[in-house]
Order: sequence, then structure tokens, then C-alpha cells
Amino acid sequence: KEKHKILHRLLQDSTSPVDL
Amino acid sequence: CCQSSKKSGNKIVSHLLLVEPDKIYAMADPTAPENDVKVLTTLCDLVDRELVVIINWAKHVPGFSALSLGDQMGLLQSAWMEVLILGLVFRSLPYEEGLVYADNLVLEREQCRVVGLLDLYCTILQLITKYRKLQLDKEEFVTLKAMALANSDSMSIENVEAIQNLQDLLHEALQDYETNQHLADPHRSGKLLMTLPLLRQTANKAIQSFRRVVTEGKVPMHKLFLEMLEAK
Repeated sequence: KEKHKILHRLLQDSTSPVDL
Repeated sequence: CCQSSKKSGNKIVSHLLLVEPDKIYAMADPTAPENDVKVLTTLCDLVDRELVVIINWAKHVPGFSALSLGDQMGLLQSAWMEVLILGLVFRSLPYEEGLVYADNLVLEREQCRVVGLLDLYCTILQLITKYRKLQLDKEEFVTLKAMALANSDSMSIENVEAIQNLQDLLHEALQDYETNQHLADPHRSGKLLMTLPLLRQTANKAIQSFRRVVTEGKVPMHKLFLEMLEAK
């Protein structure tokens, strides 16, 4: 995860779960 | 979007239509000299911004945000270029020739040759021809894009069952849509799924092409783009 820190951060930013 | 939602008749497909991101545009440096480096720099900047859009879009694919963070990363690291290429192909369908990276960045054969992307251009054109023949519609495009994400064959999946459920959900949505909207062709969903190997092949070629651009070192690359190229 450390190697892919930007992706990690973007995914953690205000995740909007969608429940269908 | 509301008309499309009514037309699709499938909840998942309608949702995917609604969460389809807005267009993004290329932002070329007006002071840079007109050459191959300028085209590639503009293209790489566009791809970097599109990556952010793709990551945010993925969060809205039904079921994606319920996956572990590790699995979300695994799917995106494997599928981002397929998602990006599918968008490029869909935008390019109405054009006679040329790849519509953005409305203000359409690269034709000769430009692709000059910037060293002719091989990639030819492969993408093959994909465009395939979808043009099938008359791919927007509902199918958004569903295939979500399927490409879920079907990315990442090597680092923790919860295989959750990914399988996501694939099944999207597959059912496609079949349901085709059953209701393309009654005349019972093989249509199969035909669409059979385009996915060429999409993967094309995405792999694109990754190689952009890695070559990185190695050549003539074009400034943004950190997220580099990170994703390394991850694939």
C-alpha cells in the first residue's frame, strides 16, 4: 500500500458506498 | 439521463448511466512549441486527470465500495487502462477516423505515428471497428466498463467470493438489459463479452507504449500515472 500511496489516498477520500 | 434510465429498465444499468463521469478536456500548454513532445505531454496530463475520474467513478460501481481497500486497489491497478481505453473507444465511435482522447484532443493516424503510438492506434481502431459493427449503445458501454473493472484478474484479491458476486451482478444486469432491449439478437451479450479479450490485449499494449514514453524521459509524467503504470 505504501508503494501505491496516491491510489490508496484517493480511494479513502470520501468513499461513497452504493447499496443496490 | 432520465430518459436513458427509463429506457434501460435495469436498476444496475440505470445506476451506471447516472454515475457516468462528465467529460474532461485536454489542457495543452499554449506556450510550448508544436511538436511530438507537446502532444504526448498534453496526452499524459489528460490521462493522469482521467485516472482520478476513473478512481472516483469506481467507487460508484454497485458493490465496489463494499470491497476491502486492498481489493479495490487490486481491481483498479489491473483494470484502469481497460476502463480508460473503453471510454476512448466509445467517444471515438461516431468519428470516421481518429481517437477522441477528449473533444479537444483527437489524434489521427499520422499524429499517432509521429508520437510513436501507431501500433496502439491500429489496435484501438480494431476495437472501435468491432463496437461500431455491434452498434454498441451507452447502456452496454457503461455495463461493459464496470465488468472490465470487476473482471480484471488481479493477482492480489483477498475476497474472491465478493469479486465473483460483483461479476455476477453485472453479468445479470447485462443479460437483463439485452433480453429487454435487443430481443432480435439472442447472442448479443455473448458478442459483447467476446470483445473483452481484445480490450485487455489493447490495454496491455497501451501500458507498454506509455512505459516506453516514461523510459524515453522526454515527457513530464504525473505521479499518479507513474504509480499506476508501475502497478500494472
